[in-house]
Amino acid sequence: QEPLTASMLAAAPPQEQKQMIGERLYPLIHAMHPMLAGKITGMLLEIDNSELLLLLESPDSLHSKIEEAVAVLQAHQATETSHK
Amino acid sequence: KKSTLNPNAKEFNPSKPLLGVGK
Repeated sequence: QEPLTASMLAAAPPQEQKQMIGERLYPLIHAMHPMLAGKITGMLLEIDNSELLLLLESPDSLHSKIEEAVAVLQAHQATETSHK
Repeated sequence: KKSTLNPNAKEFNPSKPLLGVGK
């Protein structure tokens, strides 16, 4: 798969831009968290595209962002559970 | 600091199946 560039993104409509980034992020996230990959990808896709491109180029930054998403998700799920 | 990530974000569904998964 060819690397995603800012110019490729700029040529696509906004909704498709997120899909293009998601298609790249998802396999990377799936390798770390197979069960949560769809959810984590969705959370990260709310970040600005310019920052997402930086994450795709920087595995360390991506990993810490994924861990942040997992922590937010787990805290949220714990809150949900305690309200039931 | 508080995370800006939203736990209620919509799940992403990949349009293509992952290669090499499920073998």
